[in-house]
Amino acid sequence: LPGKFDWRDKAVVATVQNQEACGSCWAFSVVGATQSVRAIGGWRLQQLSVQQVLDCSFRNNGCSGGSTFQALSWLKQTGVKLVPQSEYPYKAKTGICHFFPQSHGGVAVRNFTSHDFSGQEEAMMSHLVERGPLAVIVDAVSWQDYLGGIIQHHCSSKWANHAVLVVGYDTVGDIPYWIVQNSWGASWGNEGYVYIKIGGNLCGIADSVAAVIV
Amino acid sequence: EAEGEESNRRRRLHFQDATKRHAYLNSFSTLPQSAKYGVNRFSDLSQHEFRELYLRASADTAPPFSGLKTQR
Repeated sequence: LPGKFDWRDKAVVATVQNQEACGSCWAFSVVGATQSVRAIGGWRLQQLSVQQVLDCSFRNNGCSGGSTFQALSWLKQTGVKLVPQSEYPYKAKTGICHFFPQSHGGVAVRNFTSHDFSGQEEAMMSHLVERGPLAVIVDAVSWQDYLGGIIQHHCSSKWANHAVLVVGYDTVGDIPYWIVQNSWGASWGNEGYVYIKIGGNLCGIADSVAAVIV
Repeated sequence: EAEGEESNRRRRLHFQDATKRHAYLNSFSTLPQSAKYGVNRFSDLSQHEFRELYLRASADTAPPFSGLKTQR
């Protein structure tokens, strides 16, 4: 494994988004992984519609919350194609699901994997390199006060409550860390990213890790 | 107007609580690369409000990663 790996260097990670006052992190995480994996496959990086997942993934609760696993299961089972964000823009509130004909262009999730990597963060690094950015669920209670730097303390793994996208890692310096894209805007943290120490399953980053196949 | 004043009072209290939290959290940040905690746009929210607004994901139990698959 390389000592440092960042999918942003390959220009397959979209810019940081802002979920605003809507509990839609789970949709941002799933859509972020899908559009990156698509770009890794050689297609142009395109922002896909978070609002479509928010409105249409019926097993979830829109802005009131949801699960990445349920969203990915829905995408896989229904074969719904995610349309570009420009065609179904984000509104930060749950709306009525807009249907598109199968002939309409979009990106379908063919399959996905979901694993617990706790105690195996090195294998998770390998997974990231092989499969693309990973949708994970973390305990982000302490992130309310985060300004930047590498989180090494005060981040329990007991209560999963926030979905984010792991886009890289860096093990070159004194403290190895994960590079994680959040959806609270670019003014939060390190230009919208949070760094989490690798090892010890900090924030529960390795507990629920999903990789998308398109 | 009274409601506005009450809201402002609450926000100030949340902000004061946040300042105390920052001091505690930063006391563990001993290295230059360590995380820093401080005032941001969430500082006037109570921890409960923050959770209710932003921490709305749930996780389904995932099977442990079993490493490389072996082929017969």
